This record gives sequence, structure tokens and C-alpha cells, in this order.
Amino acid sequence: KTKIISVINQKGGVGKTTTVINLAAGLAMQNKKVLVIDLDPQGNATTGLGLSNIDSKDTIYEVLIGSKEFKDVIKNTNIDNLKIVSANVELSGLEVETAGDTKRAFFLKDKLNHFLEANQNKFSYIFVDCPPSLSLLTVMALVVSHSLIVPLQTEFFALEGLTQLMKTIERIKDRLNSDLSIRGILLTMFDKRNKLSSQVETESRNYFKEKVYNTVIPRNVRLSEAPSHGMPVLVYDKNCSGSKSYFNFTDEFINQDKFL
Amino acid sequence: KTKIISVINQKGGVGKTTTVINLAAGLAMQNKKVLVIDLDPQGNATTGLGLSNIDSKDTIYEVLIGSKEFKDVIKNTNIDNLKIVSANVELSGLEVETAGDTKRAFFLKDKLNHFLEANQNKFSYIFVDCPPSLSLLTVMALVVSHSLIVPLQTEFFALEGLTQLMKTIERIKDRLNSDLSIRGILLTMFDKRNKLSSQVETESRNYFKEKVYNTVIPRNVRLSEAPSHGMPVLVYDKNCSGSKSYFNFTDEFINQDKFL
Ligand SMILES: Nc1ncnc2c1ncn2[C@@H]1O[C@H](COP(=O)(O)OP(=O)(O)OP(=O)(O)O)[C@@H](O)[C@H]1O
Ligand SMILES: Nc1ncnc2c1ncn2[C@@H]1O[C@H](COP(=O)(O)OP(=O)(O)OP(=O)(O)O)[C@@H](O)[C@H]1O
Ligand SMILES: [Mg+2]
Ligand SMILES: [Mg+2]
Repeated sequence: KTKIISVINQKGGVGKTTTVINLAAGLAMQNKKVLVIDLDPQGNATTGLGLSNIDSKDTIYEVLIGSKEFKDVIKNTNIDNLKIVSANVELSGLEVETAGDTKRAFFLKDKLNHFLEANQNKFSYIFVDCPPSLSLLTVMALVVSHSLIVPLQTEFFALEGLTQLMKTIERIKDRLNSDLSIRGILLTMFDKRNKLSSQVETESRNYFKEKVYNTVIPRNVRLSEAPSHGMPVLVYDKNCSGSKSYFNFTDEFINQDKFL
Repeated sequence: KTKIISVINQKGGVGKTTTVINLAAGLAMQNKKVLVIDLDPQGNATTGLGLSNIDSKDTIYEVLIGSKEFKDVIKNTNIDNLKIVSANVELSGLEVETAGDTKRAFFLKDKLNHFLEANQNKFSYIFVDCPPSLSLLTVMALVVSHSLIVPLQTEFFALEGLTQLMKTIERIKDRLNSDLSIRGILLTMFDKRNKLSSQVETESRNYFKEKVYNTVIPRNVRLSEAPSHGMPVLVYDKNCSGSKSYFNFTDEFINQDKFL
């Protein structure tokens, strides 16, 4: 059964897209069938996997407004077993264009479930890359997801934002998606020269306990270089510390998945 | 005459808030009267300047919905000459709550100009900290501003997003605010170990020429530590490389301002 997992955090620049790209690629490299849905008008997951989204008319936006079918916008990437539904700036018009519709939080769920009914074994995992906000697009992701991964940048502003995020998740769980769960919190951009990083790690493990993954993603320049080559860091430089940590995270994710 | 300047970029985590806090503080330390308007429901500028926003009912949100006057929500900070209008998560409700109102892009402009008519010499500069999106809050900022500063993180995804940002600015300029100008692009989080940083710098200077400030803000852990102490890095550690660059940027801003 296909598992739908959103990677979510309303704080900007905490590693949502980098985590989607590399966890998806890591699983694909272990022969799992994976789909990435880019749900951010910035389209970073799209370009980070080497696709262009400029002037594209077969993106998640067309699916959500009903002008294209889900199956017609699924694209290959350069990685076997990894496919993507892309996004571009058109998606930023969706909230305004659907302002009257009280059911709009369910558009993504309706379209995706319709596709999955006819394609039950096509994908093991679907990862949704969310924008840095708690508005419509992120709500749509929360409504359709079975579970969530929360990247937490080990810095003050990101830790502050976690309380608000947890409240939002609780609210969606109560009203719109009672099965929603948090798989885990992934500490990202850990900077060993920054005592704040260790403080944030200690504080999050004390508070969220086993919900915090053991893997910690270190700050590593190779991770910020990889997208400019349109590939995951796992392909760009498989031996760097960023790749090692995302390979480890992939294994930790798979082991966790066995018990879920 | 009070100059209203928004710090804007829809990409997350590029240093908008850090730039607002430290440019505002740098100018205040040179005895300019400065106001920061936190326009981000994350409330990072608010907490980064040492204020609490939890359950606060005198924020920019109350002004925009008309339940408080601008003058009643201006708060002191621990820095002489620097005041702030705070934000908290309530602000994220604004877009939904005002969905019917075709004039809502002008709410901030109406309230702020009303205040400035009666308080013409109170502030030399007003800086608006924008959220990572191009939705209502950022549009409000674009409509009220005289000019903009765009922090550009020297990494691939941030450079990619610049085209879209420029188009949005042009569109607002055409339709809603013909005097809007870009004061400059500030390169941030420059990592000298990352060849990508230099490539992004070269590319932006080639393309945007003298619009790119000479000052480049380096990646410096002290900048991410300062907010956890509720103070600008200029106060937290005035001798670190992050502070030196923001002191330099303050001077460059002042010199530029003489000619504008
Ligand atoms: N561990 C890391 N070390 C160094 N750079 C990183 C790391 N993780 C991500 N980056 C880089 O940091 C920037 C922000 O990361 P990313 O875009 O994945 O965050 P995001 O949460 O998706 O941002 P947004 O909120 O804008 O969607 C990008 O330029 C990315 O390449
Ligand atoms: N030059 C720098 N070196 C190191 N850390 C920095 C630097 N500038 C900012 N930071 C830290 O990086 C993170 C992102 O910066 P900041 O919050 O200012 O960006 P932002 O663009 O306002 O983010 P958002 O899009 O979420 O509003 C913060 O934790 C901040 O303290
Ligand atoms: Mg992203
Ligand atoms: Mg900010």
C-alpha cells in the first residue's frame, strides 16, 4: 500500500526540499518505487532533480484545477525508480483562484486517491515537498498524508517555530485527517562549531524523545552545490558527509517503516 | 520624510529577518530613528529583538483588522532609537479573514500613512520584515514601500528564485505602486569554502551590476546565535565577522541614502 509522507516546516530554508530529494533518491537506489510531488511554487524539488519547470503546463497545478489527470503529469527523473510531479510559480495562484471553494483543502487528496485506486502498486512511497507556510498548499498536504517528517534546522528561529507547527498538525488531525502522524523530526544543518546546534539537539531530544531521528544531517557545502547540477547529493558526491548522513537516514527510515 | 523599506525574498531562510534586525540596529546606533514592522506570522524579528509575541494582542494584526491604532502597538526594544511593531501567528489568519475585500492589498498602506501624517518626524526609516512567500502580506509590503532590499543567499535555489521575485515586483510597480524601486541586492550567507558562493556572486554582479551592494554578509555562526539571546549580532558580538559586515552594510546604506 502506497504511503504518503509530507516533509513539512513553515520556517524557511530548513532543508525540506533537500530532505525530499535525498530520501526519495536513497529509497529509489534501494529499488523502492518512489514519487515526489513538488507542492511548492518555488519548484525547488523539480529543478533540484534536474527538470525544468519554466512555462510547463503539466504540473501539480493543472491536476489541482482539474485540467490534467494525475497520470499525465508524472515525469521520469535521471534516477531509476524515482518519478516526480513538478511545480512552478503558477501554483501560487491556486489559493486566490479557489478562494470560494470550501472543499479546496481536499483537492489534492481527491486527485491523488483517485489515481491510487487505479494504480495501487505503482509506488511504495510518495513524498510531498511543502512550501514555507501554513497556508492552503501545506494544509492540502496535511490532509492527504499518512504521516509527516519535520526537518528541524538546529538554530533558534527554527526551534521556536516548532510549537506552532505542532499545533497546526494537531488541529488538522482533529478536524480533517485523524490518521495523521509524525514519523519523526530530522535535525538538519547541524554545525558542530556552533554550540547552539548542540543545544537545539539536546532540547529537541529531551522534549520529543524518540520522535527525533538518530541521524543528524550536518552542514556540508556539497548539499548546497548538488541542486545546481540538477542531482541529489547522493549522486553528485556520494562520499561527502552530507551523502553519508542521507544514506544513513534512508536506512533509519526503512527500519522505522518496518514497524509502522 | 520617513522612508519605508521592505526586505523581501520569497525563498526561505535567506537572511531577511537577520538583515532587518541588524540594519535597523546599525542605523539606530548611529542615532537614526528606526521602526521595524514585523510582517511575518513567524514573528522572528520580534523575538530576535528580545520581545515576546505569545498571546500578544497588540501586534500588526490588530492594526490591519482595525481593532488597534498604529500608535498603540509601537513597542520599545533594548536598543535606543529602535522601535518595533510585533507579529505573531494570528497574522496568518489575515489572508483568509479578508478574502472578500478587493482593497486588502492597501490595508497596511492606509494604516501606516494615516499614522505618518500625524507623526511626520517620528522615524527616519521604517523596515518591513516579509515572510517567505509572494502572497497577501508581501503584496501589502510592496504596495506601501518606497523601496526594497533583496537579500540573496549565495546558493542555487535562492538565485533561481530571483527572476520570479523581479517579475512580481514589476507587476506591483505597474499596477499598484509606480514609485517602487529596488535599493539593492545584498549577498548573504557567503561561504568562502563553497565555490558556488563565488559563482552566485559573479553571476549576480554581472546581471544586476551596481544594484548589488558591495558589502557581502559572510556565513558566521554568531549570526545564528544572536537571536537566541534576543539581540542583534551587533550587540551580541560586535567584533565577529557577521557584525563587521552589517556595520559596513549600514554605512553603505547611509551613503547610498544620501543620493536617493
Ligand atoms: N545540510 C546542509 N548543508 C549545507 N547546505 C544545505 C544543507 N541542507 C540544505 N542546504 C542548502 O540550504 C538551502 C535551503 O535548503 P532547502 O531549500 O532544502 O530548504 P527548504 O526548507 O526546502 O527551504 P524553503 O523553505 O525555501 O522551501 C538550499 O540552498 C540548500 O541547497
Ligand atoms: N550570515 C549568516 N551566517 C549564519 N547564520 C545566519 C546568517 N544569516 C542568518 N543566519 C541564520 O540563518 C537562519 C535563517 O536566517 P533568517 O531567519 O534571517 O532568514 P529569513 O529569510 O528571514 O527566513 P524566513 O524565510 O523563514 O523568514 C536563521 O537561523 C539565522 O539566525
Ligand atoms: Mg523547499
Ligand atoms: Mg524571516
